[in-house]
Amino acid sequence: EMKKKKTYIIHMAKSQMPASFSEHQHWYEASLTSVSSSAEMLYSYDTVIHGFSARLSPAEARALELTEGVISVLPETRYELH
Amino acid sequence: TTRTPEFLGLDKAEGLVPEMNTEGDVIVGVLDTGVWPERSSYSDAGLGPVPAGWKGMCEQGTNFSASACNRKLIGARFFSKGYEASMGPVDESRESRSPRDDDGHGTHTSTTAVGSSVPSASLLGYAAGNARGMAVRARLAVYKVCWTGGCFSSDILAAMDRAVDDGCHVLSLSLGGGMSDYYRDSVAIGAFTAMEKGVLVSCSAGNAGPSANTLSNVAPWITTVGAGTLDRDFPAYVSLGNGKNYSGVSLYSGKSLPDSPLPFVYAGNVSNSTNGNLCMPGTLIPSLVAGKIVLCDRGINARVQKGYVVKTAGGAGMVLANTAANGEELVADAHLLPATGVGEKAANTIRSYVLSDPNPTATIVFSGTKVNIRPSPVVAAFSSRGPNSITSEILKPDLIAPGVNILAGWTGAVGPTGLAVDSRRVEFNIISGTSMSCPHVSGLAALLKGAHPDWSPAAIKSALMTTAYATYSGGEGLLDVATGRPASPFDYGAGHVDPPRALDPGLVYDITPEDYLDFLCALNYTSLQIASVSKRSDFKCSGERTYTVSGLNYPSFAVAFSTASGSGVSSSTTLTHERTLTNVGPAGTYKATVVTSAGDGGAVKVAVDPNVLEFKAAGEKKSYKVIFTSGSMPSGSVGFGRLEWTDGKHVVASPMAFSWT
Repeated sequence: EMKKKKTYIIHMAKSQMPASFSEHQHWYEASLTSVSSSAEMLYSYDTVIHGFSARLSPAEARALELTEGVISVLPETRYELH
Repeated sequence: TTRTPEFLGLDKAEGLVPEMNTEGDVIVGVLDTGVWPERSSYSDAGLGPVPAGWKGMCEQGTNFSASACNRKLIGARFFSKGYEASMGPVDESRESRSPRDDDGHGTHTSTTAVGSSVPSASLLGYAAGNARGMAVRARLAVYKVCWTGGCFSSDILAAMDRAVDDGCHVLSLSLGGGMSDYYRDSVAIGAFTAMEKGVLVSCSAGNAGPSANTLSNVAPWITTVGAGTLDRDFPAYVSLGNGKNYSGVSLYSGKSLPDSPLPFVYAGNVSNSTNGNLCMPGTLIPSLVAGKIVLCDRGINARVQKGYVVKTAGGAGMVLANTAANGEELVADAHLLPATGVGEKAANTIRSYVLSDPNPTATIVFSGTKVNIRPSPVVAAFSSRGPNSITSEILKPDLIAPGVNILAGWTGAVGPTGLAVDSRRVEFNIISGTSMSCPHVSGLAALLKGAHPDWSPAAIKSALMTTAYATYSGGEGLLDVATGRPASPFDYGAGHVDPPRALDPGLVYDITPEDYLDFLCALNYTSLQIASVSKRSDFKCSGERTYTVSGLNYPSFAVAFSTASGSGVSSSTTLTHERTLTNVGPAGTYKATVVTSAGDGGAVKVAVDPNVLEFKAAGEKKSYKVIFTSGSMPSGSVGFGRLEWTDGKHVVASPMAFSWT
């Protein structure tokens, strides 16, 4: 399970950040660690998307999808030069 | 680039740009393989200070110093976390963990878009001329997101996030990732917010042509660019022992072949390998190849690698044969030995000769660079084609631009073939793809943004589309390399970009972010899907409204008539689309004309109501309806037409594609 970690893009509903958090970044980190103690956040995004990217196992990705404030958890895709 | 500025009439265009032009303040962000900052194309001579408010920066990294930037190259960043998380650490022996371009693609696209003027540019003497980008006074910011193993969406999103934050006005992405729905496509998602913040996103349409339904980057808020040819060629013809000559193209620049013809062999006959005809590494038998010219078939390995395989086997030269997959598409390569590429028809005739003649001989005659080639432009065979498989009622590609045999800046890390064995180093290189046509439009968008700073991304895209041309000066339709016959709006969208006219389009079809949200409602997107794309987690489609895809104020029309279920034949149907035009020129009275002829277009009656629009002031908006009435047609029929509004000076043209499903 752990070996099958992949990168996911997690879209968050910024306006649903719980009052207990002052920074979206902290809320994102807490959401991530709530499903995985070892997950590594790659980037957090705040302009063209609201959310972050992280390495997750499929089970962790599914669990995150059910977490409050998560809009979608999309597997990373690979693009090619044209 | 050389030749493209003349071909596009940029010298004329610059005369059209108002003096108050702010092109120098327009910043183009290029997401690609990075930049080779030492190139003359990044000279900042004559440029004023870096535009105020710019937040980008020059990131230090391997082989890249923070001082590499200047007033032309005002930003350079790299993003590799996503790539490294999936592929392991960047192999620093092969590529630089920095904005440095070790590949060449990013230097080529960024200099095409906004490169400074460089006199006497050429590739080993080919395509010589003054090289310049589309918007020579625009600034450049480079965001390296593509590495040897590909371009990963988490890196692309991080770069788009940064580029919009830094203050780019145009983003250029010559990359694609298949065809997924907008809410799953990171480029489409990033481009939505970029559009909301007034940033135009221009993307390559893909190189999967000439098959249909092969487009990438088809979101309506993206400018999707296909590729066409220039009026320039690099002829190198094959002269056979039977006295016949066959035209080909080549950028070979070394020692010529001897005047007398050489023995000519077919690769498939001088190999022990089953696919020996493809000239793949280790498949040719040196004793049977030495000193001869070898006919190799295209496929699987790179064209230039085939030449190297022949060279290492002792071959004197290569004739590279197109197959059905490439048809008559002739893409020139800087081969490492005397070589030329020929179209499918010539290839088949040459192959018959070499297989039937008892003593086949040949030579190759190189003729350098020729211009004023006609017909041009022609739609490139490789250019991906519609219909739009994500949303059939949005016509894509939007337009085409030069993408075949384009000269532009190149890396100093690899030679013009990109092969490791190629020890040559060149400042400019000639390559082909919709990767090359996209930055042409990105740079032209910057030119328009400089001339009209208040135009939205949709208005700029509309201006580029409604002024594009779909016929040659004699009135015949643009041809398609793949068929040799006239192409269609599924191949070229609105047509070929025409910068001088785009700078003064008369009227534009503008679209607001809210209009795009209505479009997503028309697609029956869920709230979560809309939130993914638009970042509006509280947006809800209204239960009281009727949303239609055709309601999007798009500068082109794709009309889908549905047949009665199962009957295979459509009943007579009437569909109505509404559009709104905004006057961006002087007061004027515009009259509508419609031509429906191509394909089954004649089966559609088109009425425009009203068909006269009078504009009294700039900024004024007027709406009209187009009523399409189709007779009964077999399912699978396709037809085309064109709607034009004109005030006698401006022509505001929209292609119409009809399909019966």
